[in-house]
Amino acid sequence: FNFTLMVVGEAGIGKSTLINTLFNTRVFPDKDESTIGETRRGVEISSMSAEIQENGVRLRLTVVDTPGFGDSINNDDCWQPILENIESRFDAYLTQENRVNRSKISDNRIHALIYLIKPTGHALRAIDIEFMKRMHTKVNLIPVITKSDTLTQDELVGFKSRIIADINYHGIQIFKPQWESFEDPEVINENKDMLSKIPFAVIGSDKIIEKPDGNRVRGRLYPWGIIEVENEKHNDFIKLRKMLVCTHMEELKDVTDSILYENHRSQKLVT
Amino acid sequence: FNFTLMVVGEAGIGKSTLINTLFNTRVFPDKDESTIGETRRGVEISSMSAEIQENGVRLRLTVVDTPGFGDSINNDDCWQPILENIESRFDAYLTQENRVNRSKISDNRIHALIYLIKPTGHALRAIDIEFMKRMHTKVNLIPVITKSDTLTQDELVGFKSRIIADINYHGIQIFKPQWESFEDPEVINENKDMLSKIPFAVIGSDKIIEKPDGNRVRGRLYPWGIIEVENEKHNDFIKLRKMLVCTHMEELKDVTDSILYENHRSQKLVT
Ligand SMILES: Nc1nc2c(ncn2[C@@H]2O[C@H](COP(=O)(O)OP(=O)(O)O)[C@@H](O)[C@H]2O)c(=O)[nH]1
Ligand SMILES: Nc1nc2c(ncn2[C@@H]2O[C@H](COP(=O)(O)OP(=O)(O)O)[C@@H](O)[C@H]2O)c(=O)[nH]1
Repeated sequence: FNFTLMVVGEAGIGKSTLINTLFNTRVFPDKDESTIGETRRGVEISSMSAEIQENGVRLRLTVVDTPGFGDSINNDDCWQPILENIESRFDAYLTQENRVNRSKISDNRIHALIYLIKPTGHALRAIDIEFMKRMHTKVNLIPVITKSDTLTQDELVGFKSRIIADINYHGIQIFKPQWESFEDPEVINENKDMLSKIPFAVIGSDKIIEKPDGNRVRGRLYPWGIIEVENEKHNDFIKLRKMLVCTHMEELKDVTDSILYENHRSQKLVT
Repeated sequence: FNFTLMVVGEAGIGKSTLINTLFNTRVFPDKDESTIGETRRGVEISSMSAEIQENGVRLRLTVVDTPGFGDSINNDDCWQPILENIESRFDAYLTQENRVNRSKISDNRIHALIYLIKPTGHALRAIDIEFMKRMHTKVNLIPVITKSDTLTQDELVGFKSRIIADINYHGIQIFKPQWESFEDPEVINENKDMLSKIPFAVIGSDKIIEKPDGNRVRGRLYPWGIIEVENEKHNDFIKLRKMLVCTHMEELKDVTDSILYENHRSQKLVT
């Protein structure tokens, strides 16, 4: 079992914390804050793998990070290295598929791209729209609002609806749970519930806090209260995790293989 | 009495809310969220004035906004229009000073520039450093971290110290409360206290929340607690307001007139 996830977001958006929280594993190592300020030129692509256990299944998770995205003063074309990486992985698969001996094809294609959205409260920024327009036909796009504790529940509702309006206006395809009418009603309800929360607004934390009632929770401790990552009243983390790691992982891989890869392959063979 | 304040920060950073909260006045009108997404080209300069009452004194406050700063995909030179605006106000003053009849000089020079820093938790970004390096000899720079409720108290301490380290490393001059050893010990302590909190980390809100104990406070209501803008345990808003509007307004105008303007004037007359 393997799964390759790409994560894109500006420095400080909460990317490392979110990935470590999602998989309960220090996938991203601790930051050395003294090197953060070094102005990188452009985007790097760096890959980290971890063996994790999910639902009793051992999974080789690869997270492809994209440090430098959106961090420069001039971010023209900062999606270019990311698009090239996704396409080169399709090409590598195509090469393997064309071999005589195909018994050992390794699938390193990007199965999902989590695109992190800053919780400004307004709407998508120019860079968000540009990026998603260029990626949505190549990869399963999962936009996620990070640090959603920045916004109150009312602000989130407005923010999410403006994001969805922007996404529809620009004809951007994002990954959405779908269902057939003949499916189990419980599955249908779960999918409808997930769909109603998209884009997910999440909070991440690498700290365990002890609550006044003695419970220990993953969260963030403030003078005014404790934010709980796994409290569904506080944010959509549980839903994102469930969709990504549990209910929709196979679908993400299927769509990558049977639609996104096939489209890339036909375009490539035609030209 | 007049005071001209320039505010610089990317869309969504909390600028309008902060200014309205600082002066308890709707200086910035309600946003029409439907127009926010329009990708502006470059930076605009727009000015709003309000008559406000502070410490029983009537004050004509002018806030110069800089929408578009940092919002494009390519932000090269986005400081240029801002620098030109500051300098053209110096030039306008110089022109008036050189007139025969100088009884009616109107002072529209920028007395302080609040530069808003995103609460990423890491350090200053390239655009923050570039901007401040270009401005600090022309205007009183007051860097302020907005939406500081995004960061826990430990994270804030680390973040502030890295920001100050960056500022010192790049030789950036920021406005700091100063004192003479002969001053009233209470004044000295107040100034030391303010200095220890710089850069101020603030929270803004245009909502009044009723607390469980019946008190009504300006704040933000979350499922996990109520953040209070005017609670000094929650953020530095009270300190920023005091420094800007009460204890250091005269000093900000003096430094502008006797140091920043004079430097600009001598450079101008030499060339
Ligand atoms: N308020 C808030 N802060 C967060 C959250 N997740 C991470 N942070 C903090 O934001 C800062 C940057 O997080 P990090 O994961 O290193 O960001 P990255 O640069 O995108 O990888 C750290 O101080 C984190 O503790 C969140 O969900 N809410
Ligand atoms: N968490 C948090 N949100 C804030 C704060 N100040 C403003 N906001 C919210 O951030 C969003 C954008 O604020 P606004 O002042 O319009 O930002 P501007 O575009 O910089 O003028 C709104 O939803 C505000 O309610 C703050 O101190 N903390």
